[in-house]
Amino acid sequence: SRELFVSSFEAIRKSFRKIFARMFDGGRADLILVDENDVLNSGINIMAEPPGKKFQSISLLSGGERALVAISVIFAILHLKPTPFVVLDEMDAPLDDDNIERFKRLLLDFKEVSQFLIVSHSKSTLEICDALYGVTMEEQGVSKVVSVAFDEAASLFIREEEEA
Amino acid sequence: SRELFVSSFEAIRKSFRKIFARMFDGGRADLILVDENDVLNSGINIMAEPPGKKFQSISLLSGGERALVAISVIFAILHLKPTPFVVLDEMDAPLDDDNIERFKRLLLDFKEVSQFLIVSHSKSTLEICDALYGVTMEEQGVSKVVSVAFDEAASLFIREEEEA
Amino acid sequence: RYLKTIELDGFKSFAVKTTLECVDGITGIVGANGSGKSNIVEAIKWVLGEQSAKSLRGEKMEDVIFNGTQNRSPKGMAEVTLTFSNENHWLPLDFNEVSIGRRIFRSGEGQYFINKSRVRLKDIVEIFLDTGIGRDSYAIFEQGKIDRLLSESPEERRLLFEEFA
Amino acid sequence: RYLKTIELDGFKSFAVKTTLECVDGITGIVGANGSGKSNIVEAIKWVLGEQSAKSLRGEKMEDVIFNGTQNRSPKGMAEVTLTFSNENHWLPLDFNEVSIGRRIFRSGEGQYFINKSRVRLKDIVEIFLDTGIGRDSYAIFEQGKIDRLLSESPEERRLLFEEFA
Ligand SMILES: Nc1ncnc2c1ncn2[C@@H]1O[C@H](COP(=O)(O)OP(=O)(O)OP(=O)(O)O)[C@@H](O)[C@H]1O
Ligand SMILES: Nc1ncnc2c1ncn2[C@@H]1O[C@H](COP(=O)(O)OP(=O)(O)OP(=O)(O)O)[C@@H](O)[C@H]1O
Ligand SMILES: [Mg+2]
Ligand SMILES: [Mg+2]
Repeated sequence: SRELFVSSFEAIRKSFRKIFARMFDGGRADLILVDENDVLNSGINIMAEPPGKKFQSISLLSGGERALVAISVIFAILHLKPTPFVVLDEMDAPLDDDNIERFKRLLLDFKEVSQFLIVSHSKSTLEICDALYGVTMEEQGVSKVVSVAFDEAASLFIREEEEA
Repeated sequence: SRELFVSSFEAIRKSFRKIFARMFDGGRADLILVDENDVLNSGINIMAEPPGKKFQSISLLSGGERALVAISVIFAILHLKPTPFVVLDEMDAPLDDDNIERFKRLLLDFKEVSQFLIVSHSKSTLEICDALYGVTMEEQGVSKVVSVAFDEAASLFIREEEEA
Repeated sequence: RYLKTIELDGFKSFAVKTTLECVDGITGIVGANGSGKSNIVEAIKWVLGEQSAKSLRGEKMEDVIFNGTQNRSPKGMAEVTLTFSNENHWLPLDFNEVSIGRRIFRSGEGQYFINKSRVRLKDIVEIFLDTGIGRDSYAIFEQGKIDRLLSESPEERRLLFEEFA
Repeated sequence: RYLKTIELDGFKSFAVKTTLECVDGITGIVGANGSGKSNIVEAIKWVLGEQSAKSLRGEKMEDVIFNGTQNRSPKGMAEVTLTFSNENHWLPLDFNEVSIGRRIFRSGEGQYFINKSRVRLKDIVEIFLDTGIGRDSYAIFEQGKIDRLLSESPEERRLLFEEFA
């Protein structure tokens, strides 16, 4: 129904603006209905303006900025409708060190509500994991999983390099 | 003409197979004409089989494996037709530490022939640069470039974090 | 803690039966390129009912069955099982622990299981309705999804929001 | 060394005239997300004759002109100049040093320059023919190009090879 969509849409707009401002340490963002008069069918556009910059199409944003916008959208929905568990595959790949710290703080907040399973190449991100699993192919083409301690994860890469 | 295309195609196939084997430390790869009987119009497919694995469509390869295949294609062409300079924007982003080392060695070989301009977030990759420039937005939304020394580049990120 | 274990057997590069125990909080997965990390993420999508082979990087669903290496022959079946703790009854079933399983054979034939009893796909879909989990969930973010989320048309994005709203 | 300097003035986030001196070997560019690194790569594509605004992440070519911040007003023009050493005559011009320049104005009107003399786009394209450089060069690898290279159709890939062969 119209009212149901409008109230959910308003809620997620609010949530998205808040998380965006947190991930960008400022700036403005919004979700815009393409056609205000046709709420039941209208498409949805994303508007994003990093702090100090002037709004242009999100296509002009950098690789890392786009990742932060995507993170803000997903976590805005999770904030309103948490799921029992969340799976993130290299969501932090385009982020610089600074933004990875912001992403980590976001995960630390959200983990109170949902269980997280994250894949990452970033040693910094892996620092906040409560458990770490290393996936290896000791036998070529065959995956196996080993439980690793944090400092072990770093050497996991070294060990594979020596075998290679 | 047919002969010209066929000889260039054969040359690049050879170059691609060689560089692939180097980037994957083994394995097999090839460039395949979709239609052997219509050489002048046939499309070209990429076949790639990492060591020990059994060939499947390249869509099933991992993010990092796909990056290595792309690197092998580009450098195979550069090997046959070097350009005065080469610009690479975060070509190493999906690579793990091990593969970044292979990528670095490739750059060190190719830099004898061409000048390289590379954008990277990887401190490891940046170690082999002969000069480093840091791009910053001291004034929000306005880029400026500063020349940095290697240890300075690491602190460049720290300094921005403190300002943020 | 909701998700207790993930078991993969014959799913993509997991030729040998493998079990991952998830912890409360954040479970991290690391490993070299091509080692199998994203395959684990896809196993979760798959067992929850994913019907599109393309979204699992394959052309047909049988592509998820371990297809052999230079030293091992292909397997005839792929199986994934997720075991959940259901003590707070977040899943509408009268069990304290719920296992969701799925199998696929070379013939393309597939099977679904809840606590080892054979069920239909619609039963799986039904129990996850209203949990936010299920195929195409916003809670499962695949490698490379950033571009898809941002470059889809306003109309496609609408569909995503309707699913959530 | 072939490429000596890159000058950007009013191009995307480079509101203030900026010069980068390239060295022999490998020049590295680092910086935070959104700081302007890819903008430099696009400036190089652009001055070599790129005609597609979309391939520069914009909708129309004027999108490359600095469009202002909260504290600065937009500029009326974007200009990029690449200066090359031509001592070994790799460029078919009788100069030891060659500067390639391009400007665009808000009206959409554009200008091209070789050593400060006004030329047409075709003159720029002509001097880079056979060098491997030029628009859509395999030697300029943009952020995100991996997927484009691997997911294009066999026919599109053919076009890339023909250009090289
Ligand atoms: N049906 C299958 N049988 C055997 N191996 C398979 C099958 N499907 C995929 N693979 C292999 O799994 C590997 C991909 O694994 P995956 O995508 O999980 O890697 P990853 O650990 O996520 O790597 P990255 O860090 O590069 O993203 C590929 O090398 C592919 O050959
Ligand atoms: N015409 C313009 N005027 C002003 N700023 C612009 C213009 N076009 C793009 N920008 C800004 O440039 C920034 C993008 O810069 P760029 O893509 O070079 O970042 P980057 O350093 O490559 O970052 P990343 O590491 O995330 O890839 C965006 O924030 C965008 O707002
Ligand atoms: Mg992966
Ligand atoms: Mg960039």
